[in-house]
Amino acid sequence: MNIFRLAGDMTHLMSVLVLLLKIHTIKSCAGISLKTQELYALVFATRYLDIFTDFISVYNTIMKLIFLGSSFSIVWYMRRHKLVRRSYDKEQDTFRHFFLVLPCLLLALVMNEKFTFKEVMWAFSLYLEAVAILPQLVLLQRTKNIDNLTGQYVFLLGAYRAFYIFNWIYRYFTEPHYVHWITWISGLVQTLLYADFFYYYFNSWKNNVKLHLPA
Amino acid sequence: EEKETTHDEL
Repeated sequence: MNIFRLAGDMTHLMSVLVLLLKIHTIKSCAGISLKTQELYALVFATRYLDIFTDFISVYNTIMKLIFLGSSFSIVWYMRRHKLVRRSYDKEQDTFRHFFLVLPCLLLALVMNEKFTFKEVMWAFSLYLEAVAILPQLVLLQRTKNIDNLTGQYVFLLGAYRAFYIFNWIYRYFTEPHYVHWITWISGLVQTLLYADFFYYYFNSWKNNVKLHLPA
Repeated sequence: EEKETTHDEL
């Protein structure tokens, strides 16, 4: 474990907590894409298949349970909770996430570290995580008013993967044979997808104006 | 036999 990875995990945890806080306290999910939340639930479900078979550490297991629990409960809130679901913007959140899942699955079948169920699912979860934010970014472009919590949520979500890139660089130089091209490339693509959001987020923060993304 | 890679990252 290195400081970059810990910072990445904590940032990722904060992004989930910010979202849960928003949904649980103000009982609203305005501006949040259910499609992205469902994709994240699928990412964690396919990535943590080994949660009960391969024990890495207490930290690893607890974090996996938190990410699984929070992502599924957010989907539950947005689908089932009578108050929260009312604030869900169904008309605007129209990204057909099936068109993200299928290519990721096909790519995982072709490009994986080992053609076993677990490894294909691992590769699938990495490719899917890289593109899972797209429905959310599309929704942000459409709904002009981005409230602070949603902006912070997306920002933290992007920052966590950026920290992970530093973690991979660090591990590459400090651990022999630490080479995971699939993880590195999908992590890089994922972070690049946030690039323009970061640009507008920093500008709005610097000029102290409300965050809005150009059409 | 080739060791199964355990992915230790979240």
